[in-house]
Amino acid sequence: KKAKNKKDEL
Amino acid sequence: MNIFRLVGDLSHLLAIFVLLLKIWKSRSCAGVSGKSQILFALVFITRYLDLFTNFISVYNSLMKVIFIASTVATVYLMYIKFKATYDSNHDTFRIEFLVVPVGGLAFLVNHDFTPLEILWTFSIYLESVAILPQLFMISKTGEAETITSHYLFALGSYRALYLLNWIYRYYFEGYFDLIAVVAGCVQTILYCDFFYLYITKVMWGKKLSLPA
Repeated sequence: KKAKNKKDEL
Repeated sequence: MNIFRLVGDLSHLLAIFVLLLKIWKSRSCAGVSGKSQILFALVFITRYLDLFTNFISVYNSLMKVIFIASTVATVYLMYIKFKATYDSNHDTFRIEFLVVPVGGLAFLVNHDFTPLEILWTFSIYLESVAILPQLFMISKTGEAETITSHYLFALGSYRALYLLNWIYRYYFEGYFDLIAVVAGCVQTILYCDFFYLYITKVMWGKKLSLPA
């Protein structure tokens, strides 16, 4: 779930 | 990072620079919707507020800066430098009918009720409809310059490639963001009509003209 909050897309 | 997202980002970058060069070289923004460009500037500004607080990679930060700067530059060229060539008579889409509902929806449907997350959600929803003033303008003028149709093709392709990127990331990384996917589908669907015209006309060297 944490990974989703990491906004790594433009 | 995967090939779909990389090609998608490059297609997005290409679209923005094709438009910027068209306006700069021809010193005219005829046929281009300034309202869509304002919406795109708003999309990037509200989405990249974490530019200084959330470092992902050099690529990510560099692209964010380029997207914001080039879109603001386009708005500047259209509304200030080449204002005389701006076709306000045909660029009449009421963007408040987009910004207000999208703003409300971002408050209601989001992953996290925090300012940064709501602004990001607003940006995602707004981007999915930001091209409407441009498509509306083309439907009013009945045609588009070939360079403008290349701009639209590259811009529409970028989010279609992102859909493939999300399929890839779902299967290989278990990454899934429903808000981005749904908005991305809406955004790509809005281009379908244009994609059809582009592939059946522009690809064969014809001018893009909507059936009267």
